Parts: sequence; structure tokens; C-alpha cells
Amino acid sequence: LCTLTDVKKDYRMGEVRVPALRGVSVAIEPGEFTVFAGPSGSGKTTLLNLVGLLDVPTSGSVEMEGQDVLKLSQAELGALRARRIGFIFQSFNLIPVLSAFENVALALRLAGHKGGDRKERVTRALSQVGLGDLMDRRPSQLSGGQQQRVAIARALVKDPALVIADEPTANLDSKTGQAILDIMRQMNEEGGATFLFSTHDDMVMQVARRVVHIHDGVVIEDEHRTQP
Amino acid sequence: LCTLTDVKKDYRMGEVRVPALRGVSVAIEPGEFTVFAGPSGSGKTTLLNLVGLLDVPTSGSVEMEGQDVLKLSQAELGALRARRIGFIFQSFNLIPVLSAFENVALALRLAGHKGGDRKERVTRALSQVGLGDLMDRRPSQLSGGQQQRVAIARALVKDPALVIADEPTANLDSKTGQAILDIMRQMNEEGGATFLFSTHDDMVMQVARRVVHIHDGVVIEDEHRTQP
Ligand SMILES: Nc1ncnc2c1ncn2[C@@H]1O[C@H](COP(=O)(O)OP(=O)(O)OP(=O)(O)O)[C@@H](O)[C@H]1O
Ligand SMILES: Nc1ncnc2c1ncn2[C@@H]1O[C@H](COP(=O)(O)OP(=O)(O)OP(=O)(O)O)[C@@H](O)[C@H]1O
Ligand SMILES: [Mg+2]
Ligand SMILES: [Mg+2]
Repeated sequence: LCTLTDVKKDYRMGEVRVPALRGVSVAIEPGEFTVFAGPSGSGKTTLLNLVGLLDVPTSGSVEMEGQDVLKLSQAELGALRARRIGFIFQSFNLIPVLSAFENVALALRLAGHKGGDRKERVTRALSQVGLGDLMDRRPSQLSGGQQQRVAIARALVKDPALVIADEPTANLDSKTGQAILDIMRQMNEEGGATFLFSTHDDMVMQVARRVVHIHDGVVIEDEHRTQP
Repeated sequence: LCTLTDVKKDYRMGEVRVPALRGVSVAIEPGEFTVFAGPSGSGKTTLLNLVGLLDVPTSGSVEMEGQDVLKLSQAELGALRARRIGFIFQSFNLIPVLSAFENVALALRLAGHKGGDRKERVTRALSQVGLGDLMDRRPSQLSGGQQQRVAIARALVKDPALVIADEPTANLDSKTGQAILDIMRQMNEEGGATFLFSTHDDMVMQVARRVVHIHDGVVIEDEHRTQP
């Protein structure tokens, strides 16, 4: 599905060059349920942003479904992101002036969804994460964990081929987090959607079938499990 | 130190009234190391905002060091918050245009700190949370967990009488989270600072000496432990 080959990513701050990823090579197969684990600052978000086509590498290549992303136009990248990739951001990135319902509905519209069942699909996505009664609230009228769940519903509503979840349970109690993990496992096992996580949460780690350990911008271990 | 008596807090959204806290009575003694635990949306942040004087109750009373907070002027409340209370926000609330160093230094200045050792104290606070090399970065140039640690350093640098920490380890790996918890325990056991947490993190729960369980806006259990 997605192949990173010797990917390096530098952030520049004036003269200073920060090597956030220092040569990462990873191949993601369709249908994976994979966690990127590592200490704070090790490069997980940077890596997920590259796989999610939100950013481009400084050197090395990112291939998505066989295409070199550096050869795609901005319009093609945008279309791929909107339709095929659901991204759950570490800091949620909800649109403040829209309600929870509208935030999720917008994602569905941007995905090219034409059907008359948009209202049903948005309602279902928000109900699944336990926010069925809170759909008309704006983000500032929701608790931290409720905002996180809107971000999750927004990523999942379009039934994407690839879900990238950057610390999706950080603000959730274990019961709520478990319920959401179950939804994701079902989408993966029945629907074949690929799931990539960054997490510090043991509960998520335990159900991963593959754990890629990252430290200081490099992969230090790639752990494939037959039994999660 | 702080006493809540039959505190209710409603949020209003036009005609709709949302009862976030529905009658909470809790007394906090100086030197406590206490966690407020409960599901997402149960009222923890709302409760911490009241104890931290960031908000006022709809009914019931909040007393801080014997004074009814509703009788204090805005200036007196502001001075109390700036000098005596260190608040770690669930969404960090760092000032985007200031560096990590400047964010922490500002808190120290607002606390009325006059000494010539400000630079040393800020540097020490940031080094303690592992950000000694990243002090000149702005928040957007830091990872999620690094931003959380700036928020922590900013609360702790002024050596406050009361630290209110709203999910302070949500974005941290367990090793980093443990290190920060150790610093907080030391400030509590040696310095006598009072610590109030909201958390979903078992590691924090385990070292609490008191756990107040909150569900749907009320306290359902107040668990005092002799052995954490
Ligand atoms: N500005 C607001 N307007 C309306 N309702 C609000 C507002 N802020 C919070 N609420 C509601 O008040 C309740 C308590 O929110 P609070 O933020 O205290 O929960 P919490 O326990 O901190 O949750 P979490 O663990 O998800 O952070 C929630 O049901 C939330 O939706
Ligand atoms: N815009 C930026 N400019 C400079 N450095 C940056 C920028 N964004 C991130 N970094 C640095 O790149 C490194 C990797 O950051 P990244 O956000 O990928 O870490 P992470 O593994 O997601 O951490 P966390 O678990 O704390 O979220 C960090 O050292 C961070 O300080
Ligand atoms: Mg991150
Ligand atoms: Mg909260």
C-alpha cells in the first residue's frame, strides 16, 4: 500500500537543521493493524504525516499504491487524502465554527460522497463514538475526550482505505478507548481497512499485529506478531 | 486549602442548559496528592477549572484559603492564580509566538518573581522535563509530548502552593511520564505543594494518595489511601 525508502525529514529553523527522521525504510501492506511506538519526540507524528501525504520527505521516496508521491500534483495529492485516507490528528484540528455534525459531514463531502444518506452516515459515525446526543455542539463546548472522538468520527465516516491515528486514545478513559478500538478492529478485519497508529497507550499496543519501534528518527525494531 | 460546597456548574448554549457538575462537595487539604478520575465528559476539567479559579460556580461555594471566591475582585482572583496556582491545561494553551523559554519565563514574571535568577529557574524547569536543548523552539516546532512538557514546566517553575494538572501525561511515553511524576512527588513530599490531577493514566492513579471518582457531574466515591 505504502512504501518508504530511506526517508529523511529535516525541519529547518533559519540556519538550524533538525533531522526528525534520519533514514526510515518501511513497507506497509494493505490490511495491516500497525503501531509506531517510541518516546516523545522520536519522530512518530513526522512519519505519519509523510504516510498520510500531509508532508513530503527531504530525501528518499514515499510511494502510495505504486506512485511516487513527489510526482503527483497538489490536486492529485489532495484528492488522494480526501478520498482514501482518514487522519486523526494528535491535536484534533477540528474546525471551531462548525458543530461536531458539520465537522464530520464536511469530511464526507470532501471525500466525494454523493449519496443521499449523508445525514445517516454522519449520525452513525458520531453515535458509534458515543456522541449521538452532542452532535450540535461546537468543539469549544465539548470535553477534551469528546473533541478527540469527533476527530475520530470524522476520519472513519468516509470508510477510508487507510486510517492514520496519531495517539487517538490519549484523552480517553479505558472504557471509551476500548470501544473505539473495537470499532477500528472491526473495520480492519471485516472491511480490510489499513490502520496505522502512533500511541503511548498499552491497550492499543496489545492489539497491534505489528509494532515498529522508533527512536531518535530511526527504526530500531520491526516486530511482527502472529498472536497480538 | 480549598473547599467546594454543593457546587453546581451549568453551561448554557442558548436555551439549552448543560449541567456539567450537579452538586459536588469536596474539601482539599494542603499537601494532598489527589486524582480526579472518571469517564470522558464526566466533569473533571470543569471541576479543576473551578478549583483553579478559572471559572465560577453556577451555585454553591468555592472557598480558597478561607475566602469565598465569589467575594474576590477580578484583580484579586488574577493575583491568586498567577502567584499561588500552577495550571497544566489539557490542551496546553501555550502562546504560539513565544519560545518555550519565553512561555515559561512569562509565567514566572506574572507570578511576581523579582529575582535575578529568572534565567536559571526557567532553564532548570525546562531541563527537568527533558527540554533543555529545545528551549528556543516555538510550540509549532515541537512534538505533541514536547508541547505538553512546556506546559508542565510553565506551571512548576514558580514553585506554586497548588498545582492543577489536567491529564498531564496524555501525550507522554511511560518513561517520560514517570520522570515527570517523580518531580511532582518530590515537590509534594519535600516542598509541601498540593497536587490535583485529572487523569486516565494508570501510572498516575497508582501514586495518588486519594482518588475522587466522578461520574456524570457528581462524586460517586472518595477513596483515601494510606498506601498508594
Ligand atoms: N462550553 C461548554 N458548553 C456546553 N457544554 C460543555 C462545555 N464545556 C464542557 N461541556 C460539557 O460538560 C461536561 C463535562 O465536561 P468536562 O470537560 O469537565 O469533562 P471531562 O471529565 O474533563 O472529560 P475528558 O476526560 O473528556 O476531558 C461534558 O458533557 C461536556 O460536553
Ligand atoms: N516544525 C518543526 N520544526 C523543528 N523541529 C520540529 C518541528 N516539528 C517537530 N520537530 C522535531 O522533530 C522531532 C520529531 O517530532 P514528532 O512530532 O514526529 O515526534 P513524536 O514522536 O510524534 O513525539 P510525541 O510522542 O511527543 O508526539 C522532535 O524532536 C521535534 O522537536
Ligand atoms: Mg506526536
Ligand atoms: Mg477534560
